[in-house]
Amino acid sequence: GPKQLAITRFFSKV
Amino acid sequence: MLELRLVQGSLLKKVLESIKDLVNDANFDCSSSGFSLQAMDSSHVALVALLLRSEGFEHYRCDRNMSMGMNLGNMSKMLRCAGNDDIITIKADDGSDTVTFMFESPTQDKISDFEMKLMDIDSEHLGIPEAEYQSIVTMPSAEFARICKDLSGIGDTVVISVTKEGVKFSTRGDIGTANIVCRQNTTVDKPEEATVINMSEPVSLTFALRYMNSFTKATTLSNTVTISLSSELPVVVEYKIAEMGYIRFYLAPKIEE
Repeated sequence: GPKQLAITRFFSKV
Repeated sequence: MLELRLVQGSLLKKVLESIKDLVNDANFDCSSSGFSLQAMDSSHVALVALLLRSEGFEHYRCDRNMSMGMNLGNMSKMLRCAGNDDIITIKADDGSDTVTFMFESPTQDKISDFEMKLMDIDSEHLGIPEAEYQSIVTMPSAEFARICKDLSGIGDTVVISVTKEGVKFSTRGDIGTANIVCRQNTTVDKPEEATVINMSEPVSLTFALRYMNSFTKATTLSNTVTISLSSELPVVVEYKIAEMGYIRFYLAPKIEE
């Protein structure tokens, strides 16, 4: 099945 | 010193019920502008952002910015003790390791206070960039909840596709496939019953239904939900909280390997 991406791939730590 | 008095206490009860299964522990941040929270689920796949603006509280005092770490399960246990019509006041002293929730019945004949221990939470705060979304769908929140629930009986993932024809929710599983198309429908009696599609580019993305279903616990907060999609970004599922702010759920997509 499709692979779940992590939210941290899109939003970086501030 | 922090003292926030929310006349419509049921809003806070509903907020907790909608996020407590997604996030275990979170920091509530309090500043002069409002009471907010940002937290990821334990798998770091979804993120919830809550804002309750200070103007929405009957009384709002926050002398200095405070971050209060709370276990949402425990907070929910306490808020469940408030009646739906109760006024809820959140109180904390500077440097205190506890927070107090005070509940007042509308007739002032029952006043309760619950003191909860705070916790140190080392959470990452993520920067959410402003984005132009390719497709933005606003629809009745109950309809969206129904679709997510129905599809999760058939498959584990939902493909959300927006074209000028409408928004399509599709799934596939061992027993077969399902497609639900909602077309733009603005000729309804009440604006909250409308389905409105603002599309600059068609988009199609795949998401885990388990998370979508969890987000729909916020359905009681708003008659409508807004789903914002772009091909390179997490989906945003937003429920407006009447006159006060919002709860936004961000979910990273699934991609074919």
